[in-house]
Amino acid sequence: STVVLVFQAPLSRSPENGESSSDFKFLVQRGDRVRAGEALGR
Amino acid sequence: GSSKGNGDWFLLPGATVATLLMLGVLHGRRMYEDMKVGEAHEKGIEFEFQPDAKSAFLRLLPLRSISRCWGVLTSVEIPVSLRSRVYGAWARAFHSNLEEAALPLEEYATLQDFFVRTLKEGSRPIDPDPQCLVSPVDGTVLRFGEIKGAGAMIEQVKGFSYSVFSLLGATSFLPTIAKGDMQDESSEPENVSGEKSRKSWWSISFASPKVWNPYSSRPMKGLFYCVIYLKPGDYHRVHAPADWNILARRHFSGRLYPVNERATRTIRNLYVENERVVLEGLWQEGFMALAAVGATNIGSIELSIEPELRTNQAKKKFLHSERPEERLYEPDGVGRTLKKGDEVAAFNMG
Repeated sequence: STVVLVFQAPLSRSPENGESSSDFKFLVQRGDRVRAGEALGR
Repeated sequence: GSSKGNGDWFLLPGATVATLLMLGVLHGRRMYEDMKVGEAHEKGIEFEFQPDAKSAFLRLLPLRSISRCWGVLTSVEIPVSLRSRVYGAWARAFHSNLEEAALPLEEYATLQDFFVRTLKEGSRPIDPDPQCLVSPVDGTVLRFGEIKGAGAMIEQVKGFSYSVFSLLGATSFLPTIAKGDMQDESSEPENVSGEKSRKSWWSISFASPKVWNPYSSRPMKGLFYCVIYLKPGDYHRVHAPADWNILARRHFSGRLYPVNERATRTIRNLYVENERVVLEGLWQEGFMALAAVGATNIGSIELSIEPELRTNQAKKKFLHSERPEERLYEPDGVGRTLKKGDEVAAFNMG
């Protein structure tokens, strides 16, 4: 089975080019084993 | 007659040996394929989306009937004397951690009871940082990132993406929040009820490149996703990733394709086609939805917040409606309130 999580989170802007450098940071990598309750992102 | 009878004595053992041989070859081939995929991943090589004959063949199989038969089989009571051996064999085959099971193995009457076992107190500490989102399940992170672009697409594998709107359903709050932010800059969040409250004053823009309004007083919002795959041996209960108000539940009966690594590479729109339960609501930063997607062997999704929901039901031939069955949770606009780490659902076999 599979779980897909979709959520809003803060974005900040780097004023010079308006490109989004998001506030929200994932703390995992693809292929990582995770356990319920562990931080996914901050 | 007797000579003919004597000639047949070897048929049954012969057929059994041939079947076991065939299963052994198939399993060996599968292990070889998995090894090749593992080696490729280690080298950073990523296979592209590539439909094949097997995925086309899967479309012809009665997957739901197979799943329901598997459910009947796994709900057969196992004699107490055999339970620890059966569950021990399962744990060795699928790398389950038996030490964490909340009960002694003899207490699990069926394989289904064992599969949906709870864990000993303290086995899954919840990260206390109020700024962090936690994993809702045990599993392997397949993909994650920010959802950009007007189509709001999520990559299934390299070379194929699916729409988040198709995954969550056409009646998802998602478009409302997006529209709300585009049209009405001043909307303040009332209590979360009614159409206006669906508009969040956090804005997510699918338009890209993002236009930054330096005079905007409101913090900008992005939309993010994370896809986690649960192996058969993993702990299969689902927990709240944050403090979360669940306002709506959508159940898509769909199909029950396998969702292993090979299926993600060969079946188009896998998570949009499969049976799934979508829970949607709000967390401290705005919109949050979780899609629990079933599979052939794990076709049932049980909700702690709505125990009466039944999934993986025998398909009524004439009722092939693709529309999801939806429920809005009371009280209106507040829904079901969960703390981070609260149990919200569980996958089960069959």
